[in-house]
Amino acid sequence: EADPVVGGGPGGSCRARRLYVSFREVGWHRWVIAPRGFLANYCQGHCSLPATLPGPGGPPTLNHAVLRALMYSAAPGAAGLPCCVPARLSPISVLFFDNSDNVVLRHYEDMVVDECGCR
Amino acid sequence: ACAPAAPGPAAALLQALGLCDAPQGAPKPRPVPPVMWRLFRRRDPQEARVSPGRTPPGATLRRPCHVEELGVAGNIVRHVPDRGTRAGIPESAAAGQCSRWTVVFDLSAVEPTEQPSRARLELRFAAEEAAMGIEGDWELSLAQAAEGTGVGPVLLRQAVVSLGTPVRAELLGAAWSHNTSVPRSLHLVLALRHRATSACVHLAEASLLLVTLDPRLCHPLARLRR
Repeated sequence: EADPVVGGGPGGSCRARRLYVSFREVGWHRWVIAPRGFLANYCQGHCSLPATLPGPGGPPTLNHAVLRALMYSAAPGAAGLPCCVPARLSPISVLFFDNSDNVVLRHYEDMVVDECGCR
Repeated sequence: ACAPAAPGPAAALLQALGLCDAPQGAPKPRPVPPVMWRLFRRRDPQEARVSPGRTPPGATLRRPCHVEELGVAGNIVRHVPDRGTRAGIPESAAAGQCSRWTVVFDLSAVEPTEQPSRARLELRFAAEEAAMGIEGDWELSLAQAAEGTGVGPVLLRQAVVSLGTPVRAELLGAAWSHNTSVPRSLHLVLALRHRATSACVHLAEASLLLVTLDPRLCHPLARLRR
């Protein structure tokens, strides 16, 4: 499940959008004990100026991203805008039965987008 | 080590999660051990997350690739039930001694790339009220099972103070050495004796809590952060 982006297209400046991954949807609900799913989220939005410059508390700006946004505003055809990508991620843990009926807890790094940034 | 993924997003996601294939059919219903619930609840920061971008305080302080609660490196924890019959070994009973038990752990699900960091045997004993009440002076001995009903060399001897709580023993370094990969299965012979009396108990449950580190799921960057 994902939040619909208002008005189609990238919609607004670069930020994290809600995306929920449901284990039931992929048919794993019989052997995944917990969680039922997780908020993976995703990044979308414009990276033109001023969005490329961080708001208060936002992710650190890459100078190169600002340079590209400046170049784009001066000469749109030269190089594209920076991309809106994950800037900070966090882990999840999954508890499940494996093929040998063991109860397994696996920990996966970098599974959830907490913050997006222009790169 | 997995066969090429079958087409489709579910198979691709499975492989991304380092799982070769989804368990076939519904697993045998069995209660989830409390220790696994506890570990899951303490590790999964999502329980409290409500909107993108917010993380509960403390969640990001957790060292990646490390199981804080058990104090070892690792990103996979398995609770492996005993597959043995836990029936006593007849000849020991015939000789008037307390029973010895064979326990079997199927570790074939552990991949060769996984590095073990903890292998905690947990035993629950049950007996008549009188035997359970005898404190101290129990001794647990653990040996490799040999072919047939033979018993190999003793791997571990450990004093047991009380039978009221689960008896735990660390097998890593005893049943197999630290720097070798996990064996595909573990056959052990256990005996519990009381030094001062001839009291006997019987083994109600045996399980193994195995912690391993799969370096493929442990990003260098995550390690650097640590």
